[in-house]
Amino acid sequence: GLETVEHDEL
Amino acid sequence: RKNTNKRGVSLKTQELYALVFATRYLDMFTDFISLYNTVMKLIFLSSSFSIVWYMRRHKLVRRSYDKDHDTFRHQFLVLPCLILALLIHEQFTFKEVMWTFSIYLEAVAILPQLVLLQRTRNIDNLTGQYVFFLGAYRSLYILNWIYRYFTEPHYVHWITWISGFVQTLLYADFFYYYLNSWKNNVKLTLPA
Repeated sequence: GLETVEHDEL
Repeated sequence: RKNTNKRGVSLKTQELYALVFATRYLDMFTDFISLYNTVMKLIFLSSSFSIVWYMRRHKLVRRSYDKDHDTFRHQFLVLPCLILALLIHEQFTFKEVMWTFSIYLEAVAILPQLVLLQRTRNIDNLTGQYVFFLGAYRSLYILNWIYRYFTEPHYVHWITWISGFVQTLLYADFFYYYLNSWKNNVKLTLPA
């Protein structure tokens, strides 16, 4: 599946 | 709480910020990044919603809030950002489109506040400082993006970078007038 986009900034 | 004349603060901008954080932190309980990240998300959500609640509910503040001048219509900002998020995003999932919407919306959320400042002739210090530090916080992100771009492989986030850059540009002229008023020690007034 699509890799989940990780957002590590606020 | 002391100076109850919330004249300078735009409720519209506060509501847009609450919407930005509500749509951006949907993954707060599913993707754990760090304790700092989770704590700050809770602080951003609680502070933005409590400001909106306070300005709407608190009788003292509500009376002095300048609703005749704070007339910027949200939908002129919310709808284009929503449409843009549906067109340009990194992944077409609900969470990702909501996250992208929040990134676009944050870039323009300050507009009602800047318009209100232009309309209220005398900008009190607290409001001027508040807007200044909001902008300064955002510009620090740009330094962070530059650092991460040069230190982390494959660190590329065009959506975040362009939105953040546009947002900082919106503050640029405010910074110019704010720093001038500070340097010449005169009252901050923005050109109409």
